[in-house]
Amino acid sequence: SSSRPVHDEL
Amino acid sequence: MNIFRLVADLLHLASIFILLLKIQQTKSCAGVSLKTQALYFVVFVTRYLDLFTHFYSVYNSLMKLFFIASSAYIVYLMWKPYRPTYSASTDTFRAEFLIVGAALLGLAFPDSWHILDILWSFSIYLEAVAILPQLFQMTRTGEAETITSHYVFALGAYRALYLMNWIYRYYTEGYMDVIAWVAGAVQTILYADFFYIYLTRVMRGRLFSLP
Repeated sequence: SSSRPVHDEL
Repeated sequence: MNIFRLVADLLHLASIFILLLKIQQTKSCAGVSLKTQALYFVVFVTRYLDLFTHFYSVYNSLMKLFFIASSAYIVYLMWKPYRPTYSASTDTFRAEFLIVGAALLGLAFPDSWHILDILWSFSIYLEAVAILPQLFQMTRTGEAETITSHYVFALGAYRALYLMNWIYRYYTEGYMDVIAWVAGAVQTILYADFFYIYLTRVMRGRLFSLP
């Protein structure tokens, strides 16, 4: 699951 | 974090305070779409489930908690104490179509097949169109209280600044998020008519009224 995209925006 | 994104987030925050101020000052939620507000609550709850799985920053977590809590509070205010002032007869956009459409898009084009990413994608697609019941209501009634139009303008400006944030991030970080970009562009375009009327009328001290 470490390849999941990162969503750092609100 | 860059200036476009920071100002955008603060405008988003401001829009919520403007809406709460409108309800409190006029002691009425007339002209505010409960459907749009309920959709925003669904958007925030489905998008911010990563509060439990991923920590970005105190700023990020506090903003997420605020957006969930404030949207729940607004829905509560309109549903219970201010219910008698709610203009249900003009809030007639079929919001269920938006939910079904966003759900289908989320399943067809998810960011990944992880359940949290499907819900995230659903929330991005739903946010893009969540303002439609509000815009539809303003079109039906032909005008809106000035403070309500300030609320919609702050929301639209927040979206427009996110577009600039993405251009900036693309060139400075190589950041890409196609789902958010496409949905965000659609979302901003939906405000185009409103922006025009707001800038030509409300800014000159007149009511938001359709020409």
